[in-house]
Amino acid sequence: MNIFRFAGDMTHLMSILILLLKIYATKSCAVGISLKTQELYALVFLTRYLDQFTDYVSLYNSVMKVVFIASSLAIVWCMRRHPLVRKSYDKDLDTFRHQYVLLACFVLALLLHEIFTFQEVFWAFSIYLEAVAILPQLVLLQRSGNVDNLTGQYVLFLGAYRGLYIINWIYRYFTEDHFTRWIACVSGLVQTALYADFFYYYYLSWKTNTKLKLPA
Amino acid sequence: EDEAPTKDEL
Repeated sequence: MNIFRFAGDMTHLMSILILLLKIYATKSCAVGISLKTQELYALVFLTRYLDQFTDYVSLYNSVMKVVFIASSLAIVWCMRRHPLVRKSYDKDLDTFRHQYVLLACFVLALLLHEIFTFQEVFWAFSIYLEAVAILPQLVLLQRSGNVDNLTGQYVLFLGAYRGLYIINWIYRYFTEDHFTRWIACVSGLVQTALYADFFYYYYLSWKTNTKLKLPA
Repeated sequence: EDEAPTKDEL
């Protein structure tokens, strides 16, 4: 464990908790938040942590896996079940066909994995899925331009998580003799590029919104 | 056979 990875995990957790708090605590509507992206994230954790009960890495690792699964499912539950929130979720805007993404990632995982076992294929699937899970949110943001519920902190922590993980991989590459995580690194770079695109549209929406608000 | 490295990252 290095400080970059620990900080990356913490900022990742913070981004999830900020979104959960925003949706649940303020009972605010979930306009502008893509339920599909949140469902894909929950699926990423569920398929990645299948080894939760078979391989023990550390207490930190086991606890964080439970926290990630619980918090991501809590967001999905809130957006699907919570009477106040679900009414406001605009499903006719959140129309990204994520089935295709699921299928593409699964086929890719069947072709590209470290070892052809059930857990390893689903681990690779979760890595690819995490890279593209932001797409429904990106499309929704391009359509709605609404950043009210996607607070700046959420985007900030999401970016910090990606940046710190890339530094973590560079650090491990130079300090550990045979550190090769090609699947995670290449997919992580694709994910970071998509996040950069998301941040760009977030900034544009935020800028136009502030301009719109000015004359009022 | 070479074992896949343990998945120590979250």
